[in-house]
Amino acid sequence: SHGFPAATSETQEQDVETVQKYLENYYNLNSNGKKVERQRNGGLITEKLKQMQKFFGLRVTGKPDAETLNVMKQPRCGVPDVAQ
Amino acid sequence: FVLTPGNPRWENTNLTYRIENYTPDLSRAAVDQAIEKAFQLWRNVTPLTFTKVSEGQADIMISFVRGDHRDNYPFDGPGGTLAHAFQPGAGIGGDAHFDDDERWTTDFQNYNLYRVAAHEFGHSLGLSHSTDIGALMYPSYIFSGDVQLSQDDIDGIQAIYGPSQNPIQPTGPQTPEVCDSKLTFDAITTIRGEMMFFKDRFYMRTNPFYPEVELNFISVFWPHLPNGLHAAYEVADRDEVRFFKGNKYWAVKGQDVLYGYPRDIYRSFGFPRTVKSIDAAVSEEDTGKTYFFVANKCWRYDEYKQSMDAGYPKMIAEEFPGIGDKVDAVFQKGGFFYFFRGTRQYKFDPKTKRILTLLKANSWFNC
Repeated sequence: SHGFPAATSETQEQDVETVQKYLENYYNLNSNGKKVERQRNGGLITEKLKQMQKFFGLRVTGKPDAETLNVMKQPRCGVPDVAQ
Repeated sequence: FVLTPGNPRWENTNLTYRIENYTPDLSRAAVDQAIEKAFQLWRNVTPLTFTKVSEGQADIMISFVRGDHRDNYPFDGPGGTLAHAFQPGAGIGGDAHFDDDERWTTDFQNYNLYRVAAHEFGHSLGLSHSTDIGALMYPSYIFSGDVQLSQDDIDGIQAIYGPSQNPIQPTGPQTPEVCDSKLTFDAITTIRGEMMFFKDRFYMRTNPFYPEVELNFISVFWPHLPNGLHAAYEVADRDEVRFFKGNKYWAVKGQDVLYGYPRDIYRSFGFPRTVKSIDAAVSEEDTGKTYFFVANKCWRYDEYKQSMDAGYPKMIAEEFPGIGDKVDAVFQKGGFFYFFRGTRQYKFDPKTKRILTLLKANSWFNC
């Protein structure tokens, strides 16, 4: 949830780390340490992001937008959201 | 709800648990109690029983650990991952680990052990994460003041173990569906150019940046507000929103609850003691007149003089013809009043005292 008024939907790309870790921990992204932006198969990241956005009822954009990052920064359970 | 793939479950429904070690953040008794209450939630709705043992191997081993604790799922320091648990099975199956780099509490402060334990034990029993934000099995940590199984959690665990032997089947709260045509509201207010709709423990929020409706717990913004609000209105030129429940009200500025609340409506607004609660309220920005709706009557309060106007209460049917004789919620936008009664919404022009449009209550949610 955003404060009042809600943050704009502009995306701050510097949270690449957050995205990488979150998708590895909870959406079975296997990237053996390669950084997201250097991922050859950027399509895999997009797919995993869409999976996460769908799970949380967010707009399914495949992009790490502000509301997606907002959810990723929330403390949570360590059990993945998708079957291992 | 989601059952863990492969549908793992405990065949023996009389389970044991053991707390292997304790966090330094709480007394042993507080940890024991939080864990016991968390199991109690699941016991109340299933045939399962949980017995605490102090030594040897229990079905569900509970421990406080940090960092890499050799289960292939290292914790990550403060924040982030709070805890995890393993699906039913032998050995590590069913076990629950709590990150001791977190601060564990028994109140609103992060993180409430009872709330997290109740979630983790759902995994220990065979549940995966739910997409229902009102469910205990939702992945992100949200503490709304009370810890209870939602209907989604109950449906999930009973899909695995069947109902409890309790003659009266316990039920849980349902999370509102924004596009449910039967959706009704407890209260609605504008807030800093946006609109917030309240129902039970939840708010629904529309704002210009996101077409989607944001739905979350009221406690995310105002932890100490009660659930099931009765009325709410904004005094825009004071950047203040007032929330009413029973004969009490709270004032907030953004996310900050102002000091010295709740106050009572009698002393602050001059209501007679016969008024036990407010159904709805709205303040007209350009006149500073606030209308309070109670049963079939309405009062008018002058925000500048800070007193009730003479000649009130009046019958709602006289002051606002056509909207019926009771109001669930109301807000003002663009000079019009939007009255809500059940699943109906009336767009009303206070200048001409006429209804302009009849709408569905959830027409603002772009369903």
